[in-house]
Amino acid sequence: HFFPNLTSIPEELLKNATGNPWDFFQQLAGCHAGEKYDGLAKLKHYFQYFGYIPNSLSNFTDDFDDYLESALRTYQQNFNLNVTGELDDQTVNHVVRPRCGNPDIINGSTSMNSGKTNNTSSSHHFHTVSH
Amino acid sequence: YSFFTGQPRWRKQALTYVFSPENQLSDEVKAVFSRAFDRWSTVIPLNFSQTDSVYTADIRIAFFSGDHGDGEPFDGVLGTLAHAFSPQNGRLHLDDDEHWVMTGDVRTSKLTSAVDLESVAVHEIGHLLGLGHSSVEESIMYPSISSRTRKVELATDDIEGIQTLYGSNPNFNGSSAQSVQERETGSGSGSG
Repeated sequence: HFFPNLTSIPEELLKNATGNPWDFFQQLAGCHAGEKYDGLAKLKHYFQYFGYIPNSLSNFTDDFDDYLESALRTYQQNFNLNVTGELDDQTVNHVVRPRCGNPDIINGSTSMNSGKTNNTSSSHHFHTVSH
Repeated sequence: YSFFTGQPRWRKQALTYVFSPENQLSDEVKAVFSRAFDRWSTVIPLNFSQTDSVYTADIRIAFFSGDHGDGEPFDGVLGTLAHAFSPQNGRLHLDDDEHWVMTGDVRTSKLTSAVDLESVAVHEIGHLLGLGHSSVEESIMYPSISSRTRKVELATDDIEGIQTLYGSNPNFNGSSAQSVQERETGSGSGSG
């Protein structure tokens, strides 16, 4: 759909404009770690697509788990948002923005904020124990 | 700024690009990409020219809808807008379902899903040349761009990044925005 200029956009399209495929994530604002919400698995796929959750993981659940919290912290750092690890309004409003399809993190590596040395997020990486 | 792993870059200075014949793009659309390439060639010693040869072109530009065979399907209006590959792959793909606006102040559009084509083209060409995403919000290589937004001028972060890969255009005077603007308004020297 190409419009040489703004006046060439038909009225019909203005009336019937469709939404953003990620608008659904707006409903997830306010979700908390450790709980379960319909749709969080979809959000995890979003973060995996852009490199924030390893490709080795699959079969995502709707649990607000450590993987999602870690992805949120890294995402927030890369986009200069408050690093909370939470699905706050500021973060969700940013997640739904249109964007380039190229991942931010490739094979776990990035030169965006989260990949720089001496960053303050090192203390936020989740920890694992044998289980 | 950031680079792809291994900092891949083009090894020649004269690159050609071709538009997918299947898209049958208008001259207006092609002019948008020409301006976008100009913004990068202003700051680095690379030049870009259009060719009609799909087989010999270094860069191939195409609009696709949904699944188009590279494992990265597009998702309709908004969401992901485009993607491009690292050097020397040369593929630049844009989502055909977007509402692409070519000229005019997209910020005043009544259509909330209107996307400025040149803004996205400049970003994706950055990937083609070897830049990854940047956390600097003012930069072209910042990953997201809201609809009804125009951002086409290279920021200092973009210029430093691309000049790390290719060096500086000898004619670059430190102000890419001014150089391109002069050309658009016809007040430049015209020397090309």
